[in-house]
Amino acid sequence: KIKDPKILGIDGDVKQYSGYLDVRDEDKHFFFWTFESRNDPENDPVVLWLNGGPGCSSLTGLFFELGPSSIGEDIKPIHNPYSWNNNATVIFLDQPVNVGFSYSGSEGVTDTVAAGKDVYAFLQLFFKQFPEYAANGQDFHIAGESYAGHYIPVFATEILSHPVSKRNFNLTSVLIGNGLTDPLNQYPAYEPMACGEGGEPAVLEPEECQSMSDSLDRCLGLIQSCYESESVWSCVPASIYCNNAQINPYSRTGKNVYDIRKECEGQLCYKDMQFIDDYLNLDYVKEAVGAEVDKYESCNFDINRNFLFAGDWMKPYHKAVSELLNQDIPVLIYAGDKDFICNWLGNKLWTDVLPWKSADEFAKQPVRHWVANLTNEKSGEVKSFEQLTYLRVYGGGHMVPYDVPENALSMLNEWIHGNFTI
Amino acid sequence: LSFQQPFAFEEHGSSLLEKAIEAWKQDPKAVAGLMSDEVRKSWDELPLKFPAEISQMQFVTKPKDPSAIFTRKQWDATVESEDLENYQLRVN
Repeated sequence: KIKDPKILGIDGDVKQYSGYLDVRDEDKHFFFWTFESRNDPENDPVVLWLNGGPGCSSLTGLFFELGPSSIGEDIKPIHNPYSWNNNATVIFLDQPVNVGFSYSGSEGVTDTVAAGKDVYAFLQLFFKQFPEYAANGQDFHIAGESYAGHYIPVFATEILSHPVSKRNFNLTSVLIGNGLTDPLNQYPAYEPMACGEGGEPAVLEPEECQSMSDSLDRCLGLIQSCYESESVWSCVPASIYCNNAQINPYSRTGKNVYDIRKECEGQLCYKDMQFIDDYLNLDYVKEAVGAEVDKYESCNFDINRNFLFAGDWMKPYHKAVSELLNQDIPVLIYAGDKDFICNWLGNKLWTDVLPWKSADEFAKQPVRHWVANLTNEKSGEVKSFEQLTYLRVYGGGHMVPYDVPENALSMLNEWIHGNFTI
Repeated sequence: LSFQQPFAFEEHGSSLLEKAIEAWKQDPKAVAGLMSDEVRKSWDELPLKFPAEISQMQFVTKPKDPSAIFTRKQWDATVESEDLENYQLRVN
């Protein structure tokens, strides 16, 4: 028998499950790892956590940000007192296939919509096997960050497309952190963020800022063509042109694209990320969780390229957010304000202009201070009306729970236990 | 080096767009009908504007090496559902 994941010493006192969703005819296999709530699993809500990339493993979110343990320099787990499973059962799913411990005999999916079908099937079977996580009417939320700003709206609308009577679970809300959701309204924010208008000093020379401004119209024209046709032939050049013109000037400085205060060091700009790879590649760890691939990698850049060349990057998936809001699903868009690549300015811009049934009222709302319940400190700025909430989180980079763990936990708990108010 | 890269496509007699059409096994005539002049122009300009990046582009991904996969058999539970015939969940 495969050893129990509990032997790893990661929250050994809570129930946890790992395994695979198999898609037989396509030879696809999705890895998941679930940790029960440390508090009251019979009544606490359930959260599905998704990392982005595209092509990055959700286990990086587990060990780097919000799971019950991080991994230290000695490649051993360190208890995280601010884990998101303090008051919720949390599922980490490696998707799409060929990411993390997930694998496929084929090349796998290359766009967000196709990935959504598999995630729905996973949730149906998960809640069939573990009805105790829905039996008492527990809420279910999908949370994630970065490219999950694409995934989550689409996955959520896929779930809603199935009648409630046929589902083993209800979708209660979604949370998107530092996401890429509406490129047309987010790409104009790269230049101000890099050039001193995002709350941190400029990191580019004035001529580079000018060059970014000069190329913006062309970039937005291409994104607009992509929005209109949604054709790979329009969306691919938009991605290549805009990423090179708007993101590369910053990348070339050697600064951390996920945190404007830092330099880019090691794999994915954080040297500690390597500890996770080293840990998950230990034989006894793979044995305990039942991993079926011999090598774990945090991010699969082939998948990243596949999504880029499928034209997925620039597609207007924000339309799915409008759909969710119009169906009264609460949506929290949060953004750590030190991130460059999916920065708070861009996230504010797109939420301000998003069309939905209460868009006019949302636009009129004032921006308020957010005082986190757990720390009782001014921790951000919030704008909210009915189902839509935008939250700027002070001091957070791309991965908010990594930089401000206590405030991030406070945000989650205020949202899922406080009737979706921040 | 970068300055030379755009011409690498011409030396092989194909543009970036032609390379993409070939790699993705598309019909060039059908593709031409899908693009506005502006978008078509952008395909032509990309190698000139970003030579280093474009020269490193790969259009096709290799499948995962089968020798890197080993299936385990002894799971605590295997779950199926009538309405999801193609799927199963294995749980430890």
